[in-house]
Amino acid sequence: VVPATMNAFELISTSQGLNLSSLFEK
Amino acid sequence: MGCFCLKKLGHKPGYEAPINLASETPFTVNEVEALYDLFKKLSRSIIDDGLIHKEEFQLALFKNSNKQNLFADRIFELFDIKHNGVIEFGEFVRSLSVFHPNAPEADKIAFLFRLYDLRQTGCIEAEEILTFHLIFLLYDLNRKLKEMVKALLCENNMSLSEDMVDLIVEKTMMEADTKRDGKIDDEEWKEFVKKNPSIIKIMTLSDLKELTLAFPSFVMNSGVSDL
Repeated sequence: VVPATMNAFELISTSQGLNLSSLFEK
Repeated sequence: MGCFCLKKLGHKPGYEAPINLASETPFTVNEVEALYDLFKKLSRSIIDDGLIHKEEFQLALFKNSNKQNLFADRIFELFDIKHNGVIEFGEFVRSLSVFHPNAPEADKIAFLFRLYDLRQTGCIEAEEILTFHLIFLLYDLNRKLKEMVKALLCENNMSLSEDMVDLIVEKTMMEADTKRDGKIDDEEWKEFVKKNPSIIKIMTLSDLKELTLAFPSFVMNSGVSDL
């Protein structure tokens, strides 16, 4: 569900492709 | 006999001395060494050539070397500073340094702007060259933002009506595009981020604070490997 109040960039920032923490997984 | 042999440190092409990288980033020498451990792990996951290829980057992010993702592609392109299709060690450290908790916020904001400038339509206007003003990177909010929202929805198997997508994009545009020219320039972007700080949360990786614990490296400390 996409909250109507969410701006587009907040929405985009949830992309897995932007989550670089995965690089640090052992 | 009795001879103590030091194994020569064999670094792959593209390797840069940690002391140099530490001098131009927020990382300490030990942290750069720890990053080298991480880099080696990533760069040998498919082809052991001391470089991170796109497939290796995708494998690290998604556990799948074939997974296509618009945003991961953009991150890879920005990390690939030389634009030669691979990420070298120096590029890896310099790019990740922007994600360091102590990196300047202005660098994070600028990096994110470039990331979202999908087709790199930055243009330099004549007056700005003449007066040495800042280069304005303009981006077509309607087209690019909509493309990114749709990519995100597709990635998460979410479906939203075209009207709802338009609404989200238009609402964001109303807030960000204060000059009402259908584009966001870097000035508007900075203002928009100031009002919506959650947008740059992804630009800070707390993992970078505990690097030496996660990826301990003793090579530089001892100067000897494999002892």
